[in-house]
Amino acid sequence: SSAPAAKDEL
Amino acid sequence: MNLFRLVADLMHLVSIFILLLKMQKTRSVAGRCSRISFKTQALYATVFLTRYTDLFANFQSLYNTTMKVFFIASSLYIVFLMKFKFKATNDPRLDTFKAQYVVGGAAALALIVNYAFTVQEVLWTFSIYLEAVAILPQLFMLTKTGEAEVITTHYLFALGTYRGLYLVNWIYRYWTEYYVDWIVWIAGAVQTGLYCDFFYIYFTKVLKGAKFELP
Repeated sequence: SSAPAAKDEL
Repeated sequence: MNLFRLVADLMHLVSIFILLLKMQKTRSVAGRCSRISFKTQALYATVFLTRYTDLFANFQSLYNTTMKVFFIASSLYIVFLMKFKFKATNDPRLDTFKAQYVVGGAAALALIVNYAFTVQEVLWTFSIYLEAVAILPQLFMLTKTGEAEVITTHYLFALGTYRGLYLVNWIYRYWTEYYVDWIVWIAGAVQTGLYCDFFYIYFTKVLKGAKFELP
């Protein structure tokens, strides 16, 4: 499944 | 960054400061009737250590890095306090939730349902699933002791509100930037759902000055 771009959340 | 997520992170910070204040004030982890679950705190330390493996590799902002360092450091410090400094007041006989079940379950699920089968991604996914259920030993302990000090209820309120506001943040981000992340959405919904019962008692009793007592 589509992984979100950069992990920008804590 | 949006206001919902900022306030959510601040509520997370507040929950940690409330816990540190309580432990420092009562010089223990077990006030007259309120107990803090060591297992939950150890699970949170595990969550941060397995989630922020990209601490140095993935720089998002000074805020992001500072918060990551603080969450790792504070969670380890709390575990240290409970395990060593206030060990005498920590009664494992009351902290009886089988934490290995939630750790095993989160690990198994992370190996099956993830965005990529890499070490870092699976560790991150594990931390998301583990965080969703990490509060269970603490809530379980509340049901056993049947009541909690007011400060412990404020701790739980802040902690529950943090992830609840993340749900609002995800709705906002979907609406404004089509941000989609099923894994954190579903885990976050489960995590917040576990607090519903607590929130009900908190709003109907604690905020009216009554003691927090489970029916």
